[in-house]
Amino acid sequence: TAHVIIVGNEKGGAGKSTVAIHLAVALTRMGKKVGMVDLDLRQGTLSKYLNNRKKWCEKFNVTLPNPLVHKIEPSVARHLDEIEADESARWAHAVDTLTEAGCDFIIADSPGSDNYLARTAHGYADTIITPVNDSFVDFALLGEVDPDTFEVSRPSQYSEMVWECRKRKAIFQKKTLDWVVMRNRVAMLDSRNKRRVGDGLKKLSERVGFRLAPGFAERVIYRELFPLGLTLLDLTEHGSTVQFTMSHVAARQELRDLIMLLKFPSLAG
Amino acid sequence: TAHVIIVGNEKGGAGKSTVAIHLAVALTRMGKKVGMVDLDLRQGTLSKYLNNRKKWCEKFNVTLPNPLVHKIEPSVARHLDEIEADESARWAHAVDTLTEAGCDFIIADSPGSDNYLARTAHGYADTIITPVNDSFVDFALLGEVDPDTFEVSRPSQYSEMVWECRKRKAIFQKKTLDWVVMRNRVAMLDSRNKRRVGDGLKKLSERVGFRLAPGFAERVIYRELFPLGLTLLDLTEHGSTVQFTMSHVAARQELRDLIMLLKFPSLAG
Ligand SMILES: Nc1ncnc2c1ncn2[C@@H]1O[C@H](COP(=O)(O)OP(=O)(O)OP(=O)(O)O)[C@@H](O)[C@H]1O
Ligand SMILES: Nc1ncnc2c1ncn2[C@@H]1O[C@H](COP(=O)(O)OP(=O)(O)OP(=O)(O)O)[C@@H](O)[C@H]1O
Ligand SMILES: [Mg+2]
Ligand SMILES: [Mg+2]
Repeated sequence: TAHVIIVGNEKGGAGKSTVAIHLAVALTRMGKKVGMVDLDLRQGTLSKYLNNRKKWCEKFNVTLPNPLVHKIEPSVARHLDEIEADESARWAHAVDTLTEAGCDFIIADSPGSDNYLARTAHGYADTIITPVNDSFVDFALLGEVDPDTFEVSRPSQYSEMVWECRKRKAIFQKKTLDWVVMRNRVAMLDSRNKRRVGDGLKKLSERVGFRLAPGFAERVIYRELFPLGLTLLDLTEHGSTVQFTMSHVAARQELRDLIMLLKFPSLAG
Repeated sequence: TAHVIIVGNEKGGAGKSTVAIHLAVALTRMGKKVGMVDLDLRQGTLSKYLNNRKKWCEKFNVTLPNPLVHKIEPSVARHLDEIEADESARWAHAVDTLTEAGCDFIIADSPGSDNYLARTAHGYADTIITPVNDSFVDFALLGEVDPDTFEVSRPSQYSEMVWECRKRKAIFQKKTLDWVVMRNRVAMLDSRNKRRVGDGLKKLSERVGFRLAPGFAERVIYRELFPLGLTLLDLTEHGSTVQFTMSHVAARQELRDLIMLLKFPSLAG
């Protein structure tokens, strides 16, 4: 069976689509067969990224390692019961199709909002990866903090949603759910805010049970290649003109460190 | 009647809530009566920000300039026709209530997704302010670019939505809609990506008819005060311990420049 990875955070702009595409390209380049599902039916950042990649390959007549994509069509029903039935069925069909196609991994990119399709997908996750900005605005979706002590007072809505998924997975599937949280777009400079968010995440990780990954710094290389559909891992290919820089080398290390921390069973040994 | 400002961008994490709170506090401190509506019913960043502010004031027994908030309850209906009817009515009621309360401005913070409530509110706008990250991932919601020339090929979904609002406003209300786009979280360092996004925004502004505002840099001061419910404009008040820095002074100027560009009728003279 395929290992299902949901890149999720109901907070907008945390970096879900960015993490999803980089993880997918990395795993594909490691020889894994990767299936992908874009759950952000309206915005479709992931779909656009992969479409740009396809056009790049056609234009330069090159072959790049590509994940296998399964498109989910939005429901056109008008009653939530029907819409939810459609979405459940289409998600299940996506997972079945990609599994039958021999995928080692299925990576689903969630939207930056809480909706039924995203929750349904979270329920299937073996691994949930949650990027989060270095900010208490983002942190607030995971946990509440005391404004004086910056102690974590309690988990909030997204943590509760993941907790619910974990409980159901344990009861109905007798399986565990690995939840990994990673800071994204971290500034190079230290600041009191950075230290406080870091401390908050450490304390919250113990309370709600996620593992804390090293994360990605704010680096233009993570976003500037979107129109070409490329990632930093593709930059040894023909047709790319972006120079290797220190930031690029550091980004490669960040991505490698993330994958090592994820400890996927099929990557062991 | 109140001047309705929608802070909108269906792209997640563009900085809508951040711009909304800073604009609201700035206008309130200029002596204007400001009403606010949080349209992000699930995430509620703006509501949390204002709630933190209220707790801060209670704790230190101080009075801070505060906008007047009108809360919208989510619909519990299960059919889209009923949900949309509820949302239309509750939005209209919010505008009426805040207008009758004597508000000069009503600022509504939109969610980072395209939904009926956000679209309905956009239809009432006198001014739409759209923050956007310095990134073609964000740009993609406004317009498509050619990956070679970085020329703008055509407007995309969010531009089309605003264009639709503008048309209807002209036909049904015989009024104009001012659309202002501003880059947010702009890096201090120059880069080819920064120049390309800047050029793309200039060209797109002429094509789809928005005015381009100077925008905000990436500054910790814009986010570190969220747990206290304060903004940089409040930092001369009792109880705050954040030091004034060059970044703080520069942020004040950015906010001032934005307001000057907005040229609200009631601020003229
Ligand atoms: N590590 C990074 N360094 C630089 N830019 C980044 C990084 N991660 C994300 N970005 C940029 O930040 C913005 C938000 O990222 P992204 O779109 O991946 O987030 P998201 O969580 O998928 O958002 P949404 O909630 O809208 O789906 C984009 O403009 C993206 O290019
Ligand atoms: N100019 C800025 N400098 C530093 N941090 C910023 C700036 N603007 C926004 N942020 C941070 O970026 C993140 C996204 O900002 P914000 O939540 O305001 O965006 P949004 O468009 O309201 O997102 P959503 O789509 O989820 O509603 C937050 O962590 C916020 O604190
Ligand atoms: Mg996304
Ligand atoms: Mg917001």
